[in-house]
This record gives sequence, structure tokens and C-alpha cells, in this order.
Amino acid sequence: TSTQARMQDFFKAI
Amino acid sequence: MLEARLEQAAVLKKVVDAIKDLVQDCNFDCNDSGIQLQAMDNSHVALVAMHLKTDAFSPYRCDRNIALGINLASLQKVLRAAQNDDLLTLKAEDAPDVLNLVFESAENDRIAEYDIKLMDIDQEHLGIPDTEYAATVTMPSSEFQRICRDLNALSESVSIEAAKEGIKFSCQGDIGSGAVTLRQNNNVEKPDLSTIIELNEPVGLTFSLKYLVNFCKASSLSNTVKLSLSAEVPLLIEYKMESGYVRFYLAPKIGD
Repeated sequence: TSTQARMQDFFKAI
Repeated sequence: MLEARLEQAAVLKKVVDAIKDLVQDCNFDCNDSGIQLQAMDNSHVALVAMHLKTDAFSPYRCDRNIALGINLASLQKVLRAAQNDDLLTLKAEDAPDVLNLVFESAENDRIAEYDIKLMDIDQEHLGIPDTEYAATVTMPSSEFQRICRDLNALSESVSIEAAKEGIKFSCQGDIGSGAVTLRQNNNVEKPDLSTIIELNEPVGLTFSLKYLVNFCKASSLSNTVKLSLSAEVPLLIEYKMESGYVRFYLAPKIGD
């Protein structure tokens, strides 16, 4: 969902 | 190897109680800064980050970085065998199959020893950006818990508005609506009862109460909770411990 996408955007994978 | 002793088993018991309904399996990363964990919930809209710093332990020894892959339900089962004021020692080898937990009663000579099987968890490490929030509100954790529980009886979501005068929690549901406002107040005699608002600009966001009620299980960790809000970024909810913290992040609901 777009909510999940926004979380992924905020927390960048290292 | 890892050897870390907590003066009070209650600290770890409370941490596990606070996060076990959000996350099932996660890595406890042990290194020279202490023990940390970071995990997203299954639906990927919430994140929990925990840090028990080395000062939380005495002694603390960790020669190299160790990831302890733990099923939290299993850990909770074992921790139930510990009294709150037992000394709790965590031990693990450098490439461990098990985590060893020793509970020592301060009052008598009882020593209990348990091993938990560890699991390989391939967990993504996420970077949590330093964020300048529009508003940061510190309030009693019991008050926050009460508000979330009360409003959850009416609605699935809550609107949180922070302004200079106070913080307002409001909801609308099928049976009606509700709102609770806490005015900014500085209680000099009992600082934990204060509501302190640091405001850069007023902000209003909507969140799922199901998650907030879940986060409130951490209330026993701290008398106060800090909410940090900014438009379009996840809400940060922090419970500070004496030597560490549990932080929850929650994505705001869209369309407001």
C-alpha cells in the first residue's frame, strides 16, 4: 500500500 | 562472547511485553554500544527500535558483534520464570545456537538457568533519519494510554493536533465522537505529570488507534512518553528508560 511505501521511503534500507 | 547482567530482570520482561505483539521474531544485535533491536511489524506500517545501553548492564562484555535471532513468545515464556528483582545474566558464544539466561534471586541462593534456541533471521537494517519535528509533546505515559484506550472504544483512528496551548486527541465513530485535550502544564512538584509542548509549527495528523493501543504496552517502562509529530512523516513515540529507550514509529493515515 502507499502507507507501506511511505514507511519504506522514510526508513532507508542500509 | 556476550555476557550481560541486568540488576533487575523486570527491565527485559517489560521490554519484551512492550513489543511482542508487534513483532514475532527479531534479532537482538549485541555490540559494544549495548543490545539493540529494530523491526517492522508484519504489515510494514510500524517500526520498533529498542536500545539497552551498556550502562544498563553490569558487567557488560561483548567481544564481537552478535545477532541473537529470537522468537519473542519463546523469550517471554522463559522470562516468566524470573522474578522482577532477580539478577538476570544473558550469555552467548560468538556464533551461538542458544542464548543462556541465568536468574539469580537476590534474597536467597536460588539460581535458575535456561537456554533458548536461536534462529537465523534475515532482517533488513533500516536507517532512521534524524528528523526535526514540528511538535514534540512530553506527557504522562498513563494518560496517553488512557486516552488511546478510551478513544479506541469509539473509533479505529485518532486525530492528534498539537498547538501551543495544548495537544488534542479526537475521534469520530459510529456511536458518536470524542475528544481529549491536554493543556500545556509544567508541574514543578511532580515533573512526570507535566505536559510539555515544544512547537515549531502546529501540526495535525491521523493514526490508527489499534497500533497506538499496542504501543502503550510499553507504559510500564517509563512514567512519561514523548510524541514527536511532523506532517507526512511517521509519528515517533518514545519511552525512555534509565539506560536506553523503546521507540515506536507509525505511519500517519492518508487523506487528512
